[in-house]
Amino acid sequence: EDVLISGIAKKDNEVRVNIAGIPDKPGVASTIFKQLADANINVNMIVQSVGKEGHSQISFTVINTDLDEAKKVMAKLQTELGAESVTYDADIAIVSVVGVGMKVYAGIAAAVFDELAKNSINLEMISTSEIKISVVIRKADAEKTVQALHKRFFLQA
Amino acid sequence: EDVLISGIAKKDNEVRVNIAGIPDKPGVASTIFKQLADANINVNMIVQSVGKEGHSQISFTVINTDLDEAKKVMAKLQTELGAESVTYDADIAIVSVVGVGMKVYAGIAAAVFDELAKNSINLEMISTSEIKISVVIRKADAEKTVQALHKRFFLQA
Ligand SMILES: C[C@@H](O)[C@H](N)C(=O)O
Ligand SMILES: C[C@@H](O)[C@H](N)C(=O)O
Repeated sequence: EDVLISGIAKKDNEVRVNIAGIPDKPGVASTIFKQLADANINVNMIVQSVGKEGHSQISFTVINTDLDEAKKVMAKLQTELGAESVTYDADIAIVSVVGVGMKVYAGIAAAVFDELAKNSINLEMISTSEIKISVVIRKADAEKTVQALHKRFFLQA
Repeated sequence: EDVLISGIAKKDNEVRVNIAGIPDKPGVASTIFKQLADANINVNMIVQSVGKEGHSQISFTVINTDLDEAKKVMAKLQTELGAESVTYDADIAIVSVVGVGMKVYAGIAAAVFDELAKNSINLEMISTSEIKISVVIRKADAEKTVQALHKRFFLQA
């Protein structure tokens, strides 16, 4: 089948931000990301899963050098939105598997997750599209993860 | 700034699946996606946000023609993993904004979310990367969303 894994990338200079217990209604996400954009904070990997009982949470990452500024913005937002909590985690890495023609997509995601499971690595966040599978893991697991995935997909490490 | 929105796509033939209250430990995601892959079910837009108290949830979409088969697999998984629930929602659309050079990324996501908020459209799920912003919305809002985003980003509708 026509799958080509073109590369595996690792980012370990980003911090995961999570704002939880926010109202799941129009205008909330735009408020958050407009204020971050106004502060010139670039964000990566925005992830929001299905909400529950009218509330939701949104996770995203920022470059560690933007963390202080992000914290100021998020503190204001927590109050403005009545969010239950805002948490930060700098001890993460984002590992991404990039491919083309992933029509055997379900199999590729399964293989990526299987390789991590074999190595007892916990998947803390997942975000995928037809061309990219990204996972958030502990920073200490990043090197082992990249090596294992290179081996699994027969890539030069 | 060097941003190019290359297109806006809509998918309204997919069903959102969410498995909630699953243990947030290695091997859980791989179990789910291996069983789906074994049943030849292709999945799209896998989203998992940060877990809480040792549990998490994973959302993903399947083509509506795969729904019956997916439900069989998920029913087994719910028991196997002791999941709190598995839910399905066919009344969704996935709208994606694809771009290149999104180094003003934070601004693009903010603009997409702002446009939806202006139109009172709720963002039910979000998944982004540097080249693609995908949102899950009510199917009935899909056409209005695509038109609004085309207009906002000066694209031919
Ligand atoms: C939670 C947040 O995404 C909300 N649903 C919104 O549309 O803004
Ligand atoms: C929830 C699920 O992703 C789990 N953390 C795993 O690694 O399999």
